[in-house]
Amino acid sequence: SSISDHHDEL
Amino acid sequence: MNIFRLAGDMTHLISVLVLLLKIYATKSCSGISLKTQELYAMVFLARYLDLFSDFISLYNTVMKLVFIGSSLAIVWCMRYHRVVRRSYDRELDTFRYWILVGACFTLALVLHEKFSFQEVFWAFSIYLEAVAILPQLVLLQRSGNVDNLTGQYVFFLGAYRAFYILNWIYRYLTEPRFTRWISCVSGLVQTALYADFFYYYFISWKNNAKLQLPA
Repeated sequence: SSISDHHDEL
Repeated sequence: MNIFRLAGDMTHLISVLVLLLKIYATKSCSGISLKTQELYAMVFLARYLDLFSDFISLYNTVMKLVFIGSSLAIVWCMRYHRVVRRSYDRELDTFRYWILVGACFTLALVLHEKFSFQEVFWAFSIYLEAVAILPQLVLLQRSGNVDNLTGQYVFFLGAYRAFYILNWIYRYLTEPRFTRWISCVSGLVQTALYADFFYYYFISWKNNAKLQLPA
């Protein structure tokens, strides 16, 4: 997906 | 996902539930800063712009909806619920938080992972969350005695980011090239702002006394 990896956290 | 992050998310969820309980059970929001609640609503709306565009997991999506929904519901309740709004300490909750919002947004324009709409708003939400508790801490000092649920709310809200710091240390040690300077530095500042609250909270717990913050 387009997001960079740090968006996996809330 | 690691145990520290899960503990952090659960602690954050507990803080939200304690606040909802306080408002629902006592039909009062005395001691709660509407400004901090509004800042948190901005934090979640700015951070979760990817809510519909990127699916990470059911857990991630559900938690984002819970945080956005609860923060908006609490702001609505404190502003418009005919019973709750009467107990809002309007004259004590006077922190001029637009200065914080402007400073955080300016910083996000300068310091971000990537210069894109989503990343600038993400960095803005991280910086804003670090200082979002300030109106609430100022209100606690002004309003003197703090009721138990309010104290517990602030305690869990502060503790959750401390768990996230452990999560970032864990991920730094276990994942190659894991670096999250924006989150880590902001998280440290955010947790440090709670330091004196944690101290007085611990003292009140040890002495089994009411929580009193020095004016």
